[in-house]
Amino acid sequence: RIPIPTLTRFANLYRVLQEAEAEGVEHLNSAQLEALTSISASQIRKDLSMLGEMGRPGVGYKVNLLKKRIGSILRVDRGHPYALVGAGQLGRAIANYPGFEDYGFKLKAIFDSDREKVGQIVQGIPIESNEHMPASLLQKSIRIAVLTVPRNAAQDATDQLVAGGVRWILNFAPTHLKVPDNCIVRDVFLTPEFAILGHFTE
Amino acid sequence: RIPIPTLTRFANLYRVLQEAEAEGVEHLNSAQLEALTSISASQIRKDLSMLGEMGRPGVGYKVNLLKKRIGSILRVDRGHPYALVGAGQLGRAIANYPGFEDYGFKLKAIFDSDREKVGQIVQGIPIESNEHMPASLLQKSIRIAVLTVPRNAAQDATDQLVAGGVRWILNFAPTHLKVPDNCIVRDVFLTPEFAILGHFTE
Ligand SMILES: NC(=O)c1ccc[n+]([C@@H]2O[C@H](COP(=O)([O-])OP(=O)(O)OC[C@H]3O[C@@H](n4cnc5c(N)ncnc54)[C@H](O)[C@@H]3O)[C@@H](O)[C@H]2O)c1
Ligand SMILES: NC(=O)c1ccc[n+]([C@@H]2O[C@H](COP(=O)([O-])OP(=O)(O)OC[C@H]3O[C@@H](n4cnc5c(N)ncnc54)[C@H](O)[C@@H]3O)[C@@H](O)[C@H]2O)c1
Repeated sequence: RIPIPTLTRFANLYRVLQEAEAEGVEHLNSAQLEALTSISASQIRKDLSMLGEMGRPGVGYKVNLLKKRIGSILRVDRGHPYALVGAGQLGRAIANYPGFEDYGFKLKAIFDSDREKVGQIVQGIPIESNEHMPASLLQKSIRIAVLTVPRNAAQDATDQLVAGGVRWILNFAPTHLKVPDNCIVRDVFLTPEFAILGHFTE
Repeated sequence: RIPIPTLTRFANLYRVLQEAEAEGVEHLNSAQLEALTSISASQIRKDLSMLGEMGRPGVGYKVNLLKKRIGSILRVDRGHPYALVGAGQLGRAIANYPGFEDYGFKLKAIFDSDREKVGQIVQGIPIESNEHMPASLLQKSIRIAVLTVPRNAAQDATDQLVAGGVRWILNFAPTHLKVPDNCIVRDVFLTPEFAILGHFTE
């Protein structure tokens, strides 16, 4: 198992390698990678040597090979079908964002509790009522969900997701979710990012 | 200076204390705080003792006092006027989200390069053209910006922000921004969160 902080660094390296490959760059050394990611060059060398990738002195790492190598760790080649729960402001921004497909994520179902939203089409996918969520998730074999419902609806929606076979949840609602041990929740809280900035503004 | 990881924990504690105060809870001990934030109880005790907050044995910490104490560190009582650059999917979700005001953040200006968006009103604020950005920022004395423009427009928009006197940038565009030393950029990358989940889905 690769620790989560290392995976986060790999995900950022992958983004930079993708960009470099698109621009026709063939090699990048750890100092250049540091300038592009703000991960220290020594940390990058350490992480990559863990993969057996040493780079050539004076030349650096081969961009397309390194990208493939990290991509396979992140399993970008696999399709990761996911469900979106809560088709509000943030949910729609995520549904309409093409960037997640670069990592293999493909939106397959959208759920909302608002009668008026049910039946609307987003990215070619009809919004379903949250009442049928467990059955629909099981039928589509969806194991990953992105949760963008209000805080007070989050635990209830999570219980439905778990009942529907979901095992990985990306949670944007500012609350701590209780899930069974075989379930991984990743909290993505945006508000603390603002709060930190507030501290610095003398 | 309080280190950023500690500030992040304080921001999460603040959210939980706000919720507890709204529900009429008077005391919380470190074990209860751990269950609500997934920060370890020992880390919470360590962080709070740094503030001189020890809690009473068998009773815990007084919720409203602790909230005030952490709120003053995060300077939530100060108004933090900010500008939003890029009124697209994510930008509008952020502009329309009431949660940031709890930390003192108040949207004061919105900029976009799309002629069709200029003049539209979001949260009572007219979208201005990015062409007048530096002058408008200086006139409104705005020092904080949230950047939600596409990756390839991000560095250029950042240079305009710095020219307009902005010193703190919350960056959502997946790229590393170059800024002068007196400027703080906080990257909020959402894509790596998906990538990490991808690794776990066996
Ligand atoms: N918008 C932001 O920038 C932002 C920032 C930080 C945190 N968040 C968090 O992200 C979440 C979504 O925020 P938003 O701004 O998109 O809110 P929103 O109100 O625009 O959208 C929430 C959606 O969830 C739906 N919903 C409510 N209960 C549901 C349930 N049980 N099952 C399915 N759908 C349900 C609503 O009908 C609505 O469409 C919230 O928890 C919010 O605190 C948002
Ligand atoms: N939507 C998401 O869920 C999501 C997820 C991860 C990352 N991001 C990143 O967040 C940023 C915004 O994403 P989005 O989905 O809102 O994109 P979007 O295309 O919907 O919005 C971008 C907005 O920026 C404006 N713009 C372009 N150049 C500008 C400039 N120089 N000055 C001012 N405005 C300018 C455009 O007119 C548009 O309104 C992107 O960098 C994207 O990679 C978004």
